[in-house]
Amino acid sequence: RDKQSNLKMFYGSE
Amino acid sequence: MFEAKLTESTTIKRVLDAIKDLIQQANFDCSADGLSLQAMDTPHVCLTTMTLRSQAFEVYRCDRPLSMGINLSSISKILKCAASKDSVKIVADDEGADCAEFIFENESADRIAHFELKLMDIDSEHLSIPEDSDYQAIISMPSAEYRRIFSDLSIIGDTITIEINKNTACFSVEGDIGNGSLNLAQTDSADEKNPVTINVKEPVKMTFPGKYLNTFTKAVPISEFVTLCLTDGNPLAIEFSLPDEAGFVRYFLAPKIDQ
Repeated sequence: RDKQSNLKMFYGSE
Repeated sequence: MFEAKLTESTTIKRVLDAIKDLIQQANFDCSADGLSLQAMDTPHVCLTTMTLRSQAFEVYRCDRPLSMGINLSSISKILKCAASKDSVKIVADDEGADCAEFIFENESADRIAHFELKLMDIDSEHLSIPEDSDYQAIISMPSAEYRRIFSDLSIIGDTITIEINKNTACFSVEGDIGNGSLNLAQTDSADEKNPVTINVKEPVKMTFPGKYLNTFTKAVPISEFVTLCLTDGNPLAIEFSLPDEAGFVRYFLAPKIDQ
């Protein structure tokens, strides 16, 4: 039911 | 020249314990402000950041910025050779050093140990995290309470939901053997010994992997209190601050999302 998201979906590279 | 001396090895031992189960290797960035690192775990679910500000050190000198690529398991092995009351001095050449020197000295200064740690070239990706995010809900609690909640719940299952409403936080878990939940209310009195404070702009309900929430309990010895910051649909930010604003360990954890 739930899928684990990952941080690259939220934060961009510097 | 980079030179940094901590009065007691406990500080850096605790910080390393808090991060070494999440990341294998990282660049320790040294600047005039202090020592810091940022690294993600391999599946990109959790980002760990650490800062030891220059005021955390008895001696701190960094003539120009340098980056030391360090294997966390290796530095932990070396620091095991320091007694908790020993001072720790880290010395590195800022012109492309291939190793860093660690010097441990006991309180009576009659036992001095030298170690050299090989440095690595690490190609790491830096993510930009918004500095002062406007979080929907912020909860602060004693770190011992954090440990109890997440070590208990993560035994039941790996899907942990955090729901924060006015003055109450609910932590719940769903697992194969059943489910469980725990409600934590804001403490009434300001002079309560172990206060829980809850600030809610908007109620929030999100789900996270329990395995990680439990791993973050490794940071409990760093700090008496922990802060959890939530915004719907965004990563959870968890902060353990060192005493006297000497620094912090922060974790950013990607949420589980509905498919």
